[in-house]
Amino acid sequence: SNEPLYHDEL
Amino acid sequence: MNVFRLCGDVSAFSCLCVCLCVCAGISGKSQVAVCLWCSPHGILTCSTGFISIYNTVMKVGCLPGVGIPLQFIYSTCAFRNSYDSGMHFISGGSCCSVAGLSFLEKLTPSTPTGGNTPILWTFSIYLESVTGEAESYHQRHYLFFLGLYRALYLANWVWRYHTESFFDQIAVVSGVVQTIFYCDFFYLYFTRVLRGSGKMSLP
Repeated sequence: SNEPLYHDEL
Repeated sequence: MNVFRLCGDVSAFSCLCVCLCVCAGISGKSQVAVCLWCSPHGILTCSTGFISIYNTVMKVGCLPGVGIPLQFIYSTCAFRNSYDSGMHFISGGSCCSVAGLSFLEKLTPSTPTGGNTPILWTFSIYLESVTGEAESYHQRHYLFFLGLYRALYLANWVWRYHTESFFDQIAVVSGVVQTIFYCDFFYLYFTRVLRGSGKMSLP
């Protein structure tokens, strides 16, 4: 599955 | 990983560096709000599952970056100014709770990985949308880097949508809201600071 967008956030 | 996310992260760290060097003009309460969002987010991300070395290093690196300025601010009474309306935080926090519970995709407190957005994540994302308003962040370069960070993250999400066909409505909507909040600061930055017409202040 794709990594969730909110994991990108610092 | 793509160039937009990398530049966005560099911008965020530039912002933290500015804050570490000179924290005058930044509201203590606003910085507390940033810590309230940033710390749980970083800790949750790192503790609920390993994503990548880059991700872990960046998030752990952020923690002292938001905590140390707070220490500076509250050890020096002179900087503890502006944004005294506690009601903003109470009402903002309530709205975030409602938004977080209303628009989440999956009713679980937290989750390691996966496409769903659980309660804590949703709450923290909406919380940043409100506290990121930064009405009291008078420091122009700090604001500029913050705004740049948000804008680059929008590009990051567009990029990921096109390359991975992956889209998270909650994250994108709240990200757009945050970026809109920074637009007026961007405008002031370019019209006044870069043209050298003096001190920046909100309209």
